[in-house]
Parts: sequence; C-alpha cells; structure tokens
Amino acid sequence: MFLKKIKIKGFKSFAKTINLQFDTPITAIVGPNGSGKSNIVDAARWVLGEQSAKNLRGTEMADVIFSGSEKLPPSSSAEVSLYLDNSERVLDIETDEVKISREVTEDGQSDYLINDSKCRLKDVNELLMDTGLGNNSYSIVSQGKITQIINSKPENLRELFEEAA
Amino acid sequence: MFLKKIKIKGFKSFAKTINLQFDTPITAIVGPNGSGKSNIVDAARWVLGEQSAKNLRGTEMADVIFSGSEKLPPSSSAEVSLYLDNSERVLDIETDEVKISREVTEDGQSDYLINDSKCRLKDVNELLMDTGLGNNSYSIVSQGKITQIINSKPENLRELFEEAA
Amino acid sequence: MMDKFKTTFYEIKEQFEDVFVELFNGGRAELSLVDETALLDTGVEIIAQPPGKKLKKLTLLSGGERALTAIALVFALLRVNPSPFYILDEIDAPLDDVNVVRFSNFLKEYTDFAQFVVVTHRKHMMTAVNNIYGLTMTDKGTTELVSLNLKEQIQ
Amino acid sequence: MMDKFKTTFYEIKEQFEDVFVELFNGGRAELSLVDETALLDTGVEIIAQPPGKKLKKLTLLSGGERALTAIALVFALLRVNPSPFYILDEIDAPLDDVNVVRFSNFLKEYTDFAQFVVVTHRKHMMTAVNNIYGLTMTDKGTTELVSLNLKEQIQ
Ligand SMILES: Nc1ncnc2c1ncn2[C@@H]1O[C@H](COP(=O)(O)OP(=O)(O)OP(=O)(O)O)[C@@H](O)[C@H]1O
Ligand SMILES: Nc1ncnc2c1ncn2[C@@H]1O[C@H](COP(=O)(O)OP(=O)(O)OP(=O)(O)O)[C@@H](O)[C@H]1O
Ligand SMILES: [Mg+2]
Ligand SMILES: [Mg+2]
Repeated sequence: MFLKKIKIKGFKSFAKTINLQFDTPITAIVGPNGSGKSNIVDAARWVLGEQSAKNLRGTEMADVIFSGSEKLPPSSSAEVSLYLDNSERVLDIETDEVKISREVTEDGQSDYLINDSKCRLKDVNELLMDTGLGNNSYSIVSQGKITQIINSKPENLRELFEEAA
Repeated sequence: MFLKKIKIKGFKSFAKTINLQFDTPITAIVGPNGSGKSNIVDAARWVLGEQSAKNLRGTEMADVIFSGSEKLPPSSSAEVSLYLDNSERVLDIETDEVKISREVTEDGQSDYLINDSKCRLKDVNELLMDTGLGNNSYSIVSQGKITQIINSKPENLRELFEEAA
Repeated sequence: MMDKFKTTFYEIKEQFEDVFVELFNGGRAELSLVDETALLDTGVEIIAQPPGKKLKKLTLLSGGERALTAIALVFALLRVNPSPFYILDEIDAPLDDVNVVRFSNFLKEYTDFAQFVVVTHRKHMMTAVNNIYGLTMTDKGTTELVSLNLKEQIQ
Repeated sequence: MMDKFKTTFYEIKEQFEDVFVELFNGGRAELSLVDETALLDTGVEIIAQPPGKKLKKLTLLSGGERALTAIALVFALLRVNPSPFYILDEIDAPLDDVNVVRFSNFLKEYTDFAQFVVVTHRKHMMTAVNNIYGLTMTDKGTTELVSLNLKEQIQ
C-alpha cells in the first residue's frame, strides 16, 4: 500500500483545488516561508482523523477552512482526500484504490467518506487499523515536533512508546 | 564600546585555550553539528553573570568545566574572559580596554575579575549598568530561543518588555 | 497491556541503538526506563554518545546532535511499527550540510519499507529525492503549485 | 515603575511595527496589551499580517513567518534599549533562502548601532558577513579553530 495522491480544496490556504501525486519513493515539497507547505502536512493529519484544532495550529476546527484574503472571500467548506493504492488488498476493500475523505462546514461539523460514501470516523479508524497509519504521532512529524521530542521529559517520551505498543 | 576578543579555556568543549577576535561589524561562527559553536554563546552568557545552570544546558554549575573525553582527562577549572574596547570611556574605568573574567573550580564556586583583579558579581553588574549588556535575555539569543519567544504565552512575552524597561 | 509495553520498549531500544550508530557513523546510545518496577507509568530516558565524546544526557548535546538523536528514535519506531508512508516537515532544519546528506542517504535505504514526503529548505535534500513540488503564495493569499519538477532547476 | 513599563511598551510597539514592515517588505503587525487597565501583570499579544494575507494571531502563521516576526521584536528591543553587541545563535534556521538574504541585509543596516556575532549553517548568511571563524571537533572531543578566514573558501 502507498500514498498515490492528495487532493485539497478550501482547506487553509488552498482556496483553489490542488492535486499532488506521490508516485515516487521520496517526494520533496519546497517553497518560500508561508507558501503553504505545512498546510499540506496538516491536511494529511486532518483527513486521518485529527480531532484537536491545536494540533492543526488553530483554536477551533472551523479554522481549517480558507478564511479569505485581501482579494478573495472565505470558503464555506474544506475538503481533503487521500488516495491510497490498494492493489495488494492490504485494506479490506475490493478496489485497487481507496479514497479517504473528510469535509467540514462553517459550523465545524465533519463528514468522513470512504470511496465517496459517507461513514463514521470509527469506520476510517477500523479500515486503517494495523497499517501503522492513522492519527498516531510518528508517521506524520509536524514542523517543530522533533524539537518537542528532544525537549520532552521522560514521562512524556513514554507516550511515543505506548502508541507503538 | 565593542567586543574585541573572547578567550575561553577549560569551558565545555574548549579543553585548550581558544581566542576569538571580533574586530569587524559582523562575524560568523560556523562548523559541523556538535563542534562547539553554541558553547561559545554559553561562554559569553556565563562570563556576564549567568546564574542558572539550566540556561547553560547543564544541571549544575560545574557542568561547564571540560568533562574529559575518550582521550583527555577532565579539566579542573574553566575560565572565560571578554575584552571590551573602552577607548570612549563608556565604562567607568581609566583603561582603553576592559577585561571581564569569570573562573569556576570543581566545587562550583565562581570568581569574577575586572582587569585581572578579583571583584564581586555586583561590581561587574554595576560596571555594565546602562550599557544594555549583562545577563538580559535579548542581546544574547541562544539556540532555540526564537522559537521559545514565538511560542510563549502573552504573560511570558511581557517579561521581555520588563527587562527593557 | 504492560507486557506489550515492555516488549515493544525493548524492541525499539534495540533498533534505536542500531540506527543511532548508523546515523552518527559511530558512537553509541542507550534508551532506558527510569523505573523498571513501575511499568505502568515509568518515564523513558535517552543517553547518547556521539563518536569520540563521553556519554551524556540529551540536554548536554548540541542542537544538531539532539535532532539527529530524535530522528534515530523516529526511525527505530518505524522499524518496529512501520507505517506505509511518512510525512516529515523540515526535520533537517538543525542539521549541518554533512548531516543533511547523511540523513538523505539514510532515507533512501528505507524506501523498500516505506514512502516518504519531506518538506525542506535544504538544497542537499532536494538533490537527493525523486520528485519535487514547488509551492508559491499568490498575491491573493492562496497556495498554488509552481512547477511539477523543480529537479531540473536545482541541478 | 508602571509608567516606565508603559512608556517602554509603547516605544517598542512603535519600533516593532516599523521593523516588521521592513523585514516582510510590506504587510503590518501590531503589539497589544491584553489588559491595559492591569499594567502590573497584563500579557502582551502579537498579531501579524504578512503581505497579501489577513491579520492573524501568531499561532496561525507559518514557522518561518513566526521566526521573522520574533526577529522583528528582537530588533525593536534593540532600537529602544540598545546593547553594544549581539550574539545570535542560528536564528536563521527556519527561514527560506530569500528571507536569509533579506535578514542579512537588515543586519548590515544595524552595524552603525551594534556589533553582531552570528552562528549559522546558511551559505547566504556566510557570504554576507565580514569575517568567519570555522570550528571543528577534534578526535579528542575538544573544539579547535579550523581557519581564521573561511570567507575565501565560501566564494
Ligand atoms: N562540560 C563539557 N565538557 C566537554 N564537552 C562538553 C561539555 N559540555 C558540552 N560539551 C560538548 O559540546 C558539544 C556541543 O557543542 P555545541 O552545543 O556548542 O555544538 P554546536 O556547534 O552548537 O552544534 P549545532 O550546530 O548542532 O548546534 C556536545 O557534543 C557536548 O558533548
Ligand atoms: N484557514 C486559513 N485560511 C487562509 N490562510 C491560512 C489559513 N490557515 C493558515 N493560513 C495561511 O497559511 C500560511 C502558512 O502556511 P504554512 O504554515 O503551510 O507555510 P510553510 O510553507 O510551511 O512555511 P515555512 O517554511 O515558514 O514553514 C500562513 O501565512 C497562514 O496565514
Ligand atoms: Mg512550515
Ligand atoms: Mg548550536
């Protein structure tokens, strides 16, 4: 199983839809400060079920919706989809590609979808169980997280090991 | 008044004496990870009166003494001197150069010296009063401090303003 | 539950001590439980010894040495409980150029186990990857893709 | 005492708002007291608006934008309460190459007020300074000077 593509629309600074293909072993994302690189990392963390607005650098979940700029009005919703290769049927679904999506509207309510049909977060978590994916802390290392790991006290470092157990 | 030179001996990774002249407006210190760059920053902070071992990345004051390596025995003391230009008599001393020194032995006891004669920390602080130098937090910005400033809560940010007042 | 924690801890410890030596090209490191009798809430401590130096607590190492040690821990976790892909956001920022190159070579060894997406500002990392996406912030405050393959431009 | 805090705060606020515009080449920023009636313990808040974007709290900015904002604050403090010299340890680490150049040009403007010593790994900073000291860690675990002027080697 691997990550084929991520599609982002209306999430943070992505007012317009953006599609990123990841069909090589190592892909780099580069760009000036403030251009939206970490917003992609947040999008991946969010679609996999992140529940804390603080972990997405916001104060409430609706903060992830494009809030407008000097020239553009705010978006009314945000939507992110991850396209996973499933040709080896690692995921318990009979399709070669599995699309996991999350949408949120201004009221902060989220919808989850698997292959475009609505489901609960619980279904997404069950689908991804035992794959190592999901909202755990070390497959998506956000900016500054490495410094946080180094500076953490022994009792906090323990949490990393509990998640891996 | 400007910083002419720093002399470091037995402090952290400086088992051998090192002299750095600073006779240009901007000097860069470069080198691989772990080569001793931040140890110079700690030396400057220490000689100006730093009292907290934690601000020097240690647990007790004697941690600043060269602790030995696979091939060399530990040092028995550490000594740092700052040489300040005083040709304009900004400092209330009748010499063109003022040397401020600090020494520490294994028992953790520090001695302070101005132009090679012993004094108290209070004398060093009085000498540097109103110059903006001294153990305040923003003329020596240690590694990671900028991130700390950004992440600080409003009530902590206030401390920077109190020091400037 | 506690058994699971203990076995996982010892698996990660073993991998961490290996990965550290690989990343630092020598030296050694140790993971230890602060209190082995209280598995329910004991903390975990890292002591590390870069090549040629004495064994020290993590706080006494340099910024780059600590970052490289934390990276070794993340990769030890990867070996014990692998995920299909990893997204790493500027974890190379504190490293010097030699360590950026060493880390990028290290990443390449793991592409059999997992897929990586790295956010970076470092040229030595950009020249090591297969594909690069460039982003830019437009004057409307929105993110757009600049070009699909900057790799030709970096060379 | 409180008057002193208040006057200093407003001096720094004025300088910060200037320096921010200089460093970001536009946009605007504001320092504000959380509670002006309680001068004894009120917190201080920063809101910033990089060019083309909406005004936001510091936490919503990017890593590099936040670092540049904090640098603007340090230089505002420098203007209000100058020190003869400044030692800055890798404060350019989160910045992209364009901002490293912009920051190094900014430093040069201040050499009439103060002297700077900067620790850095960034080539664009090294080419901007007057003198460079190179350090190395020997196989005995001690720091030594490599050469007094790397500047020729960087070119
Ligand atoms: N008391 C001591 N005796 C001997 N060595 C010490 C002592 N204290 C610190 N060190 C060593 O100094 C090294 C750290 O140096 P320093 O933090 O200055 O590195 P640096 O050049 O700033 O690196 P980076 O680029 O990673 O920030 C560490 O490897 C540490 O082991
Ligand atoms: N809901 C939102 N609506 C519009 N813009 C947003 C929203 N949330 C964040 N942003 C903008 O996105 C930008 C930050 O993007 P991001 O953190 O991804 O930058 P980056 O490319 O990682 O930069 P750096 O290299 O400095 O880390 C900020 O300038 C911020 O204003
Ligand atoms: Mg970022
Ligand atoms: Mg350092």
